[in-house]
Amino acid sequence: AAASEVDPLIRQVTDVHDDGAEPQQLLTAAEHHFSLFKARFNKSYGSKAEHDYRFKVFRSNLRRAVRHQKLDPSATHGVTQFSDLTPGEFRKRFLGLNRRLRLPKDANQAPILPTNK
Amino acid sequence: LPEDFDWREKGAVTAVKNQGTCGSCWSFSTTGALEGANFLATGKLVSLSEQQLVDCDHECDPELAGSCDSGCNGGLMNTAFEYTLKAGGIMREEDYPYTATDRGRCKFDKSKIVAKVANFSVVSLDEDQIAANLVKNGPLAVGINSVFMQTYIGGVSCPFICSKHLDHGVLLVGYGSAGYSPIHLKDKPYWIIKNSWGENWGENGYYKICKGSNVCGVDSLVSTVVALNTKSQ
Repeated sequence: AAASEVDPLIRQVTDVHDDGAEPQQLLTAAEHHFSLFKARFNKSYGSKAEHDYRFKVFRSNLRRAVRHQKLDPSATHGVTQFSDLTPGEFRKRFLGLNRRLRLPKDANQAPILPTNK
Repeated sequence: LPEDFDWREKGAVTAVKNQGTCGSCWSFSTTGALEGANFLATGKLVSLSEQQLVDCDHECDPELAGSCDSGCNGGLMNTAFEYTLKAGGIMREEDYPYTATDRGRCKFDKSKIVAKVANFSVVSLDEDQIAANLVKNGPLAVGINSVFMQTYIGGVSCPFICSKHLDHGVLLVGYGSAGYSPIHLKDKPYWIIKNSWGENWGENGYYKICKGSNVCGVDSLVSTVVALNTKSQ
């Protein structure tokens, strides 16, 4: 359901003017979809400034979803529960693989298994 | 190797969990692999405690000062297996429930251990070996680059370009031989990945990613674990 709702919007929102500005009708559509996003994921913001900032991030993520859709056409990309987060916030809050930690040099190597029958 | 394989169908995978706003993916990847290994060893599927790892596992890389498993600030599955081996095992989820914070003290109770690690090892960067280890030993703890996961809704993810810089710990539970890729106009094989962002994310909490060329680094940090049969002790 999310994919079918979001797909048409995403295509529209990327249709920005040459100067980078979004046409008013697309901004309105983005606002509508931001409302749907907030309702679906129970999002609320403490102030108008915060709300406006999250809307800006949301629009940016819609454009990002379009880029992902182009780069990854066999999957469906669009609005998710993370659509009001910047990549940095997403990384800090929802990832956590500590890349500074390395596999120990003496880590056991799994034995090579037969793969034929 | 079977053409298609899915540990979910064999009862080795618990329900999708949700790490909340906490960088504890590494603990979910660790428990997921041990849940599967414990299922193979005992015949019983028991949900294991991530919170024990978040609160109690501060295992460090001995060669890199200050690099330790660190609750919501991140960790690594292999060091978590090392901790589990040293601690003696992991408690049941319901005995040590998840809170999505790392501000609590360690409440590990050795008398309530339900799963123990016998040994763990890293699997070579070879997709047949990864599949063979998956089939033989159960779900595997893997690292992945998550850049396409923030916007993922469904289907087989097969990006043209994806960094192999690993930033997320997940669980490899199976593979399929035929996910249709419109750009390639043919069926592509894929891995089935269990994530820890709840059932409302992706395909009921799962992610499918192309098999075949270490897409998003999914083949490069793979760990397999074997559990002790606690019933026979």
